[in-house]
Amino acid sequence: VPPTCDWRKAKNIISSIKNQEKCRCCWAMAAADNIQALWRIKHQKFVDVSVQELLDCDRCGNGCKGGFVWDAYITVLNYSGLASEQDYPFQGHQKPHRCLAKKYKKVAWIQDFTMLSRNEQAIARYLAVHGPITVTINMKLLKDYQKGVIKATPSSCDPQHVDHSVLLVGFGKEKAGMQTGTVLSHPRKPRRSTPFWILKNSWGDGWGEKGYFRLYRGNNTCGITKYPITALVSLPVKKLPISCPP
Amino acid sequence: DYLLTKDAGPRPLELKEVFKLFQIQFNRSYSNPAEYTRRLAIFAHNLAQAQRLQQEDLGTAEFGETPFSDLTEEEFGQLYGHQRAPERIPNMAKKVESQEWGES
Repeated sequence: VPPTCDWRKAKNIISSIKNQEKCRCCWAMAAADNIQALWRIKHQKFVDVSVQELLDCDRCGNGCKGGFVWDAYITVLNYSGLASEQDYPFQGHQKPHRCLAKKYKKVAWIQDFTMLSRNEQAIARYLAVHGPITVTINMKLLKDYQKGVIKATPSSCDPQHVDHSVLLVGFGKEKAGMQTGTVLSHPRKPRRSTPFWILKNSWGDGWGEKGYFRLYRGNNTCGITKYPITALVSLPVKKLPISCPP
Repeated sequence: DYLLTKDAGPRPLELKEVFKLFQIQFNRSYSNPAEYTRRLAIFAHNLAQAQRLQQEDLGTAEFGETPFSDLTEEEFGQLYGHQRAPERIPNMAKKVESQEWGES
């Protein structure tokens, strides 16, 4: 496992931050971002895939009322791929629309999807070699989050109560003493370097660290290892054309 | 009132200035004085909660005003949380036939 990995630094792999507004579709946005990033890595093609197709064609038909990333992947398999965002744009309306997937040419597709082992080292290795994956976490501490690395305990952030899906795009280590003065003076704050995950949220770029946030890596903070799920795109190649920038 | 006196970290006067800046920054307006007062109380409560999270956090995170600072926990959960993921993933209803790799 490399010491750091940040897919945001690779050109044209991670798309801009989405904003789900009043539509509870974090699961669809995370899955679409996952497929999009893998397609760009494996096929070296810049695609922008439709979130709305995942909402309208989901087998549960819940649209903006919530869902799960695994249902999004099943939709992509059932409809043999995803239309482009341009053809089938995100509406964010509350009630699901009739599924229009069959109307549009597919710009990306997947062969399958898989769940990784609940081990943060293994997840980091997979992320660095294959690309970004989706994770589902307890979002309780995100409402008031501004920046920095959140390190929680099971009592402050129940790892069993996961209710928000996001895209895992990298990991790193924050050197000790990089915190602002106020934080250092606090007895509970870490004196050693802090390993962290980098996660892409879908609440707009006015939230968090320009739409991203960081969680402590190594103690299953907020249940990050509960559902590490990713699409499988194209043939497993021996050597990836590019690997994760350090 | 209780919330304002109990939770308002900054003096009520400052709190209102902070809230005014919040409304400008995140383009918030409220339909009537009662709603304004209610949102101000929620805002004060959330700022106090952010301070508590700051104390409790074991990492380097900083908490404070965000675009959601005038929402209650319930409103935030209704807006942003998807239905709770089940304790275990439901078994897949249908097995995908193996397809030739690389095909659409």
